[in-house]
Amino acid sequence: CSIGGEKDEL
Amino acid sequence: MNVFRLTGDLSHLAAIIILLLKIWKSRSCAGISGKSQILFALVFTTRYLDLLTSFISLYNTSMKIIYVGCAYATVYLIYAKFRATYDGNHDTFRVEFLVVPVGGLAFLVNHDFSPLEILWTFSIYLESVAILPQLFMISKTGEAETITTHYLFCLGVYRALYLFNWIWRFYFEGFFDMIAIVAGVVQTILYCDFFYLYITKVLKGKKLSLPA
Repeated sequence: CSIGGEKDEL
Repeated sequence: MNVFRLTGDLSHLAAIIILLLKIWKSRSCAGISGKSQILFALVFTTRYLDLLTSFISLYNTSMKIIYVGCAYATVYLIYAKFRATYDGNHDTFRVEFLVVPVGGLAFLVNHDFSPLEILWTFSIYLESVAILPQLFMISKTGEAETITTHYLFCLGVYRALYLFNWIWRFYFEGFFDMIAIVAGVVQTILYCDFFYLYITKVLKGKKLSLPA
């Protein structure tokens, strides 16, 4: 369950 | 990008730099768990493989390279250059008890059964417990150098700030990643005991010493 874009977090 | 994530990243960067400078300047890694540092190097390696596949921003790429570089430099200083000062007798946490369950969980609970995604999930789960050998070592030695406590404080605060970042992103961007959030909550909880000691002792100028 995750909503959102690409992995842009470090 | 929001203020919580930026301060979180800067706190993480500060922790990594503090540790690297502490070892380099004092030419000693006494009190530092080499096992935790190996786990962090593994966390960054498995999480940042996308450096090879996608470009998100200059900030994203440069921070990832700095994190991975510093992590391996720290491991090198501990196990090679200043090996003589490594306190192996107190750095005895059985990391296989962390890596194996985390590896299994990454295969069972993930967003997508692809190699990059499973490695990313593995790194998220591993990061949440990677500090345990260091906390275990401090409980065995019964004390920690003040600079080491500052390192741990910055490291603990970074993921706590990320929790606020996820609240922010859920509210403003409708973004959330349950795997990162649950692991981040676990990771932050593991620091609570240390936060209490840091705030009640170190910030009052005392040395951090545990009833051994």
